[in-house]
Amino acid sequence: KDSKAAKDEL
Amino acid sequence: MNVFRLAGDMMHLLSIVVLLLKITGIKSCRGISLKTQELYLLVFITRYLDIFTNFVSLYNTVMKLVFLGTSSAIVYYMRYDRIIKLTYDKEQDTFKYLLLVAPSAVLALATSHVYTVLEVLWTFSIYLEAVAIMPQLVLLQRTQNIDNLTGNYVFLLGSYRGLYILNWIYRFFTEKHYRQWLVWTCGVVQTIIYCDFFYYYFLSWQNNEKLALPA
Repeated sequence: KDSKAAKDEL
Repeated sequence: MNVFRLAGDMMHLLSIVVLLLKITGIKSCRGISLKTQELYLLVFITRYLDIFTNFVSLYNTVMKLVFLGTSSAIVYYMRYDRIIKLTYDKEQDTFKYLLLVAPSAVLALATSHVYTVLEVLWTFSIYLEAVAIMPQLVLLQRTQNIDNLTGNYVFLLGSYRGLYILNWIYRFFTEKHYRQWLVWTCGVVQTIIYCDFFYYYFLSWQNNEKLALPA
C-alpha cells in the first residue's frame, strides 16, 4: 500500500 | 499537490534547464559528470515505465516526459556532440557505475513491496536516485575553477531534494495514509549527501569567492 502512494510524485 | 512539492519540482526542472543552457550555450560540459547524467537517465527510465499505465495527472505525465527527454538530450550532447564531447573530463570522471547500480539492484530485489517487474524497477530507481549524484560530487572535488553554472546546477538539484523532504513532512501531517519509509529514508540519505557541498557553496557565496571543494 505505501509504495502505491508514492507513485503520484515524480 | 502542496507548495513544497511544486517548488521542489520547479527546482529540479530549473537545474536541468541550467545544465542544458551551460552545455548548449557555451558548448562545454566541463565539470559535469556523464556518469551521474547516465545514472539519472536510468533512474527516470526505470521509474517512469508506468507512464502510460498509471495516469495520475497531466502535470505528472508532462513532467515525466520532460525529464526523460531532457536527460536523454544531456547524455546525447555529452557523448556524441562533435564539439561538446571534447570538453568532457573523461579521465577525472572515474566513479564506477557498478558501485552504485549493484547495491541498488540488490536492495530493490530484497525490499520491493511487490514482486512485479515494474515494482522492482521502481524501487531500484528510488535507491539509485539517492546515490546518483556521487560521481558528480567526486568530479567537482577534482575540478579546479568550478564555473558558476555547474555550482548552481548542483545547488538547485540539492534544493529539489530538500523541498521534497518538506513536502513529505507536510503530507505526513495532512494525509491519513501517507507512510513511505523507503522513499523517506532514501530521500533523507540523498539530501545528507549534499550537506558537504551546501556548506562550501554558502561559504563561497558569503565570501564572494569562487566555489572550490576541498579534496
